[in-house]
Amino acid sequence: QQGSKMIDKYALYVPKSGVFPKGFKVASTATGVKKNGNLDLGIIVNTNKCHHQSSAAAVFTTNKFKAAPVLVSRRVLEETSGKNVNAIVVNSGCANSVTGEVGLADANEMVGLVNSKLGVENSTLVMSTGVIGQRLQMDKISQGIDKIFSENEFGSDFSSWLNIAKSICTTDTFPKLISSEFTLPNGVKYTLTGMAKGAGMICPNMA
Amino acid sequence: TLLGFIVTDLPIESHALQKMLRFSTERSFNCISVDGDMSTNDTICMIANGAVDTPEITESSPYYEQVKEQVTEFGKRLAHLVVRDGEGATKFVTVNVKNALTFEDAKIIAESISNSSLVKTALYGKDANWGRILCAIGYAKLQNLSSLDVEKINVSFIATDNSEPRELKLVVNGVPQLEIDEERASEILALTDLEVLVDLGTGKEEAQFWTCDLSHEYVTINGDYRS
Repeated sequence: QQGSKMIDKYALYVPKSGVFPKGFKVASTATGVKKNGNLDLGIIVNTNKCHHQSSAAAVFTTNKFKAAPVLVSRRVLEETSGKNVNAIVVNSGCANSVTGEVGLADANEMVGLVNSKLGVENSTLVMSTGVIGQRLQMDKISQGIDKIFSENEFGSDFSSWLNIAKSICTTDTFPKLISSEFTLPNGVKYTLTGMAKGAGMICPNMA
Repeated sequence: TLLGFIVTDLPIESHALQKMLRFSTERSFNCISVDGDMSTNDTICMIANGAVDTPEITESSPYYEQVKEQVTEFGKRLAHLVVRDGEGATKFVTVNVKNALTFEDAKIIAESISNSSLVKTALYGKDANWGRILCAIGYAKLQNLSSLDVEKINVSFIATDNSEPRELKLVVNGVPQLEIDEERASEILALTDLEVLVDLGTGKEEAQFWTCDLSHEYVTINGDYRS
């Protein structure tokens, strides 16, 4: 038997431009957690200070063994009721899962570092993806977060968004980034931008 | 692992945002399967920063339903990309179960078909193996069997390229079509995008699940992920 011919998924599914929501900036860097030196840390921040405060929501795995970042992000949302959450920090290459109390401490440290840079407590959600059962290399992650903020590597252009989409990939063959502009009946335009990663271990049932 | 985030410049009240994201996820990210495995890290989060100057969207807002539908369709587009990138996948498969007694039954059956390794390998091999589809329906973890009637079930492949005939019937009212047009089946199964249609004929509810085929490459990729 022969499978279908291999298709160039990157060319087919990765956009070459996009429209992005006002007030968000993104950054990514290679910390060295990924052995191949690819981008492996991304941060998205809300810089909007006018009109309304931000709201956040999330759905999480229903797997009994929830990874440390899942527990930490859920706590942040519970404590804030989803109000005034302004950042997400994501690393790839290590899932920080089944890592016990040290894993929880590491996930808390990640959000604490970003919170301190933003100057607001309980303002950051965290996600991790990669190998299960290994401890995060927090020295590399911390340096990466420091570098992103100290060198102000944030941007809001297309390549910045594409790079953060790449930074969350593991076995993905292409980054998943989409954006759309919509118009409300009152004529106001708004934007949705989304990114995802995933290629295997995929049958989510999130709640 | 599935990770994703959606950001918008609309102002959306946090409770309304959570409800909207949950609705969207139930119809998008929770309806995909590459390999049937659930991660310890799956997370989708959404931030609405309110940078657009318009009244905040709440559950009672006149625009709530519209935004909820737009977020749901957006979630589906993102979820579909994950399936298209399924490790080693060569096909994107929509499993459409309609006319079930309940939405839950339709979704459970669609998920059962989507998670069947034998259905997925048959799709990879372009084999119109309706027996494996019926088998996966038969062992679906339903609460009861009221959505299933062996004399009413229909199973078809649907062409996704607008070619005719669009529908290739494999099982009609529970009767296998033994003289399937194998040439047409091969044409449909050679497409990158496929649709499997299951009409249960016992109700009016429907659900969709999105999956991919299972190829040799999946084993190659996952045989040494940790080491």
